[in-house]
Order: sequence, then structure tokens, then C-alpha cells
Amino acid sequence: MNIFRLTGDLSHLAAIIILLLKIWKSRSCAGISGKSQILFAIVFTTRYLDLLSTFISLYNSCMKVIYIGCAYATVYMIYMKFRATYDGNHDSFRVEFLVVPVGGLAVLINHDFSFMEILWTFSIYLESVAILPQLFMISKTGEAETITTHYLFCLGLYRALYIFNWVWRFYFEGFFDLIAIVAGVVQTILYCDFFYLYVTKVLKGKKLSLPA
Amino acid sequence: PSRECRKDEL
Repeated sequence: MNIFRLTGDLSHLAAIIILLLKIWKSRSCAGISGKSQILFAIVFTTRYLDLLSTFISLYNSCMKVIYIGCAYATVYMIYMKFRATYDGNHDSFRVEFLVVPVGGLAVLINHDFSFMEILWTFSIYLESVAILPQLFMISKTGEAETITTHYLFCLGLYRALYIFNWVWRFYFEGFFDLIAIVAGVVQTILYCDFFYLYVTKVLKGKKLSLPA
Repeated sequence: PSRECRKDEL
């Protein structure tokens, strides 16, 4: 465990909780892509199946349970509890265009052709693109609530911190995992455009709105 | 060994 890992995990946790609180407090999931949230629930489910087979640490198990629990709670709030506020018309990204190629890639490029390993690889690839329906939704409506941008910023920051973590682990532990690194870099790149808007607009007190 | 190393990551 290094400082980048820890702050990365906490940033990820902050993002998840910000989103849950936003929906809960405003009693609305307007502007949130339910499809992205379903993809994240799939990501956590397929990656953390090892909860049932291997124990790593209390920290590890607790975080996994929290991530999975929050992911399903978010999906429940969007599609059940606050369904009336869900903006389905703008959430029109075709997720099969992500899930099918990502599934194929996980079967083709993995460390070991076993069930658990392919699921792990699938979750890594899927996570790197799971935010696309959300970004697509923002580009379609042309704006995002400030709280939604904080959520996205924390989520992007988590991935950027994980990259620093991998650099650290490569130097000090001689460890690297090419699949995780490539997927992590792709994921971070997807946020670059958003980071720019966040710094130039949201941090200066303006609402995030895109030019028409 | 890399597979064992990464198992502690979330």
C-alpha cells in the first residue's frame, strides 16, 4: 500500500458517495446516466468475485463490499426509487457497442484462459469505458450539474492516482500488470477533456455547459 | 508473481 493507492481508493469512494448523496438529497437522478451505473455494477461484480474465494485483508474486503453495495444502491435509486426523474431519453448510448467488443477482447487478450481470470480482465476493460454513456449524456444535453462534475472529477482522479501507484510499484516492487496499465491509461485519457472543462469552468464557479 | 501482486488492488 502506498499513498497513491490509498488516495486513489479514497477518491473512488468519495466519487461513489457523492453520487449517492446527490441523488438522495435532491430526490432526483436527473443528468445521471443509468447505463454507466449499470456498467459499474457489472464491473464490480465481475471483478470482486474473488471475495468468495480469497481473503487479502480486512481493508480490501470492506472496500469491495462497499463498492459493490453502493453500485447496486445507485442502480436501484435510478431505476426503481427515483425512476420518474431518470432522464432516459438523453441516456441513449448503445451499451452493447461497449460490452460485446470488451467481452471479445477479454477472451482474446488475458493473462490466463480461466473463468475467473477472464471475468477479471473483462471488468478491467469494461471499467475503462464504462463512463462513456455518462460523458455522452453530458455532451448531448450540453450541460451538467456542478455536483455531477465533482463526481466525475473524483472518478477521473482515482484513475490518474492509480497510474502513479503503478509507476511507484514498478520502481519499488518491480511489479506491473500490462492489462491494468493500458486500460487505466485509456480510462484516464477519456477524462482529459472533462478535466480541462472542470478546471477552466467549474473551479472558477461556473456551471459546466458546452458550446452548442 | 504479477497476478498475486495485483490481487490486493481494488
